[in-house]
Formats: sequence, C-alpha cells, structure tokens
Amino acid sequence: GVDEALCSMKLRENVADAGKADMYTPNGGRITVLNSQKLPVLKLIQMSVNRGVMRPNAILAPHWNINAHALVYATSGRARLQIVSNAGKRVFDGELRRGQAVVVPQSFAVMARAGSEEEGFAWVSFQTSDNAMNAPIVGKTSALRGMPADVLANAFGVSQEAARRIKFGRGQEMAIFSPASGGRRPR
Amino acid sequence: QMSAGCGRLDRPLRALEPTRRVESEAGATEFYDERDAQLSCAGLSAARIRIQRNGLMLPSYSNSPRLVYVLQGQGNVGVVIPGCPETYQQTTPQMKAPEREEYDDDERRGRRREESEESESEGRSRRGYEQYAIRDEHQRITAVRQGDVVAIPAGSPFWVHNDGDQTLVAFAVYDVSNNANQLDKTFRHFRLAGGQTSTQQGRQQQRKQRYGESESEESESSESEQSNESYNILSAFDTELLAESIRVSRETARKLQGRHDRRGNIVRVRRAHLRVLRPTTTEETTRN
Repeated sequence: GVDEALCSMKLRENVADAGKADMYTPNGGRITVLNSQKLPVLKLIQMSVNRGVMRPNAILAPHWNINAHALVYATSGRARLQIVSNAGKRVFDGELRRGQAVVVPQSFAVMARAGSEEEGFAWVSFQTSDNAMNAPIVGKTSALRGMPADVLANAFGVSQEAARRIKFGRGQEMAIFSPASGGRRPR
Repeated sequence: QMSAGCGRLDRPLRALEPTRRVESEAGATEFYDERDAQLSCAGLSAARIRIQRNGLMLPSYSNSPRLVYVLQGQGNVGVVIPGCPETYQQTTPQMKAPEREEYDDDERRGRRREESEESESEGRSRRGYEQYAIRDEHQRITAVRQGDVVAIPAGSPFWVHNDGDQTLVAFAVYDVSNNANQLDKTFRHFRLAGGQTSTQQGRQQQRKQRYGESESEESESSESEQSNESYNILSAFDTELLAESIRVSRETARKLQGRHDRRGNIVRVRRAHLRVLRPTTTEETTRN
C-alpha cells in the first residue's frame, strides 16, 4: 500500500498563480492557501503554506493563528508589521522587507500595512499545521462580528452606535482590507 | 510530560488551593499554581471564576482548549467559533423586496409608491452602517446553569454574562499539553477587551501550595506580594492603524485599546440587562 499511498503522491502545487487565489479584493490583494485538502502530502508533513499579495497601503486584517505558528517570508515590497503577545505587549513592530523573515507565534495577534510603493507587499507564510486556521478580529466572520453589539458596548465602554460601527465598519471585507482613501499614502 | 514534573509524583500528593487572584469590577478569577508538580505533570491548568450578578466576563481566547463546570448560578456563554457565520440576526424593517414579480395596474402603482419610499429610507440608512439592513447579528449563545459543562476550543474567543440572581461560580480546566497548543505548556490568556489587570500573587501562599519545592528555593522567596500586569491585545497596536483597519474614529480605537480602563476582566453591565438576540420560550412553544 505504500506505493499507492506515498510513491505516487502529488508533491507540487503552484501558489503564485493569481487565478488560484482563495481570497481576493481588487483594492486590497489576494491570499492563496495551500493546505492538506489541496495537497494531501502536507498531512504527512503537518505543514501548510499561504501566499499573499497586498496592494500599496492595503491592510492585513488583525488576526491570530488558531492552531499553528507561522514563519512569514517577504518576497517583494515591504510592510509595517506588528505582533502582540498575550500580555498585550508589542513583541514586533517594524518593517519586513524582501528577503526578511519573522515568526508569528500561535495565538499572537498580528496586523500589517503594505508599503506605499508600487509593488506593495508580497509574502509566503509557512505554518506548522497542515490545516492552519486563522481568526480575524474584525471584518466578515470575525471575532468581534460574532458577538452581540451590547457585549461590545459594555466591554469597550462605547455607545450602541459605536459598537455597531466596530462590528460592521468593514462590511463584508475579510483578510485584506482596502486602504482608507483607495489611493497612495505618504510613507 | 515526564520532564515536566512527573518525576516528583512519587512523593505524597496534596490538595491544591488557588494561589493567584485577579480582581475585577464585577468578579474575580482565582488561578491554581500551574507550576505545581501535579498539574504540570498532567499538562493541566485550572482556575475558579466568580462573576457577580449582571457581571460580564470580557471576550478572550487561550492557547489551549478548556472545559468549564458551572458550580453555582446561571448565565449566558457566547463562544465565537472563528469562520462560522452569525446565525442569530435581527434585521431592520427597511428590507428590500426579494424580487420583482408581475402586478396588475393597481398593484403596480402601489408598488411604485412603496419602492419610492423604500429608496428614500434606503438612502437615509446608506449614509451609515445600516446599509446592511441588520440591526445586530452574532453567533449562537448558550444558556448555562449549575451542573452544566461547557467546552471551549483553543483559540475560540468567548464571553460570559451572569443574568441570574446570584454569583455565577465556575471551575475551568485548561489542557495546556493538548495537541492544539503549539506554544509552551503555559496557560496564556489573550484578552480582546478590557484594560490593565493586575494579578495579586501571595508568594508565601504559593510556596506553601507548590509541591516539591526545595528548602533553598523557599528561603529565597519574599513574603511580599507579586504583581503581574497585562493588557488586552488591541492595546499594543498602533492606534491609527487599528482605527483604519476597523474603520472607526481614533477615539473609538482608543476605547478598544482600553489603556485607561480600570474595570478588569469582569465588568458590570451598565443597564439592568444585557441585550442579546435569543429565542424566547413563547417562540419555542408557538404553534405552526
């Protein structure tokens, strides 16, 4: 059975092809997920890969990785990246440029904004689970969106109106948010 | 696991008491010493949570799954499973007609009038977030009472509200050695809201409780209290970046960060009741 199970297993998959993107917003960018559902050999390796491309000034939605660490390698452009620990301390706040890598530990909150240059920011992220999942904090199907507005109003000490803006401000956007103006921002 | 304290289990075991206490505006959380040999060997961590009447335990998630047993009282628990849809919804009355159909002349005239009114109200609502015609939506809420066990997966944020007439007390066990946790075998609490919390930890008490601690370590410990401070995870993000990502004002973003919030992890709800969407008993018994 080894022959059928392993020897003929598909070992290669392209994630740079824009047409294969799993998440896409015209003004924001795209993310392609490669997990064991697409490439079964990853179940053996217990790892997965994400490929992301962000347009200039686009925002990578604040989120955390639920079940894996991630090593993020910048392939082009630059981004300002912030990573926050459970103690609410900023453990990384800096620029990630092409050729640089940083580890985002499991459960740590992370957010990024692509640079304002034409090339924006592109990265490849290696995760330590074959079916890595992340949890967005805001936007569609996010943590804050999944809670009643009154819970947010009491939790943050804001009005009902503000609580609903927090929940619905990003509408149906997810993963990569378009920049506020839709245009270029000074660096 | 053997290297994490199991080697010392040949000594007599003893009952544990909480060693750390986090006080909040409307309750407290008492943690057991996870460095105790019994707990570290088992790869577990534990806490007792007290939520006063109308108290709200703020949303948070952790690096390990947990089981919670309700010792006393009743309340509502909202567990947000990442990626799942908001299945409890309340929509505004200004919903658009689902589709265009054939009408006779009278109906068509009436329909045009309705559509014109609809577009006016829609124009008003589209100035703000109400363009979605949703007043509120959220994931399922579970009512809990004494004797219930609640399972909360790793990385899933949850909140708890005590809507009963007595203090809600629960005992929670965290499986830090679970496969879902790839960090170290330490319980890590990631708070999504609330301000700074201080953990008061009586070292003398902790020393008495810790199993297998050597005499020399004891003599080095001070009897004074130790304070560990933590903040919510949004507090460390750049305020402007956070405001833009959520598309709210900087002032609202600052409130999300809660840097000046001193209420702790369990806060008192401002009104008499927390307004959440949930089916009522009468709805459940309504006939078809």
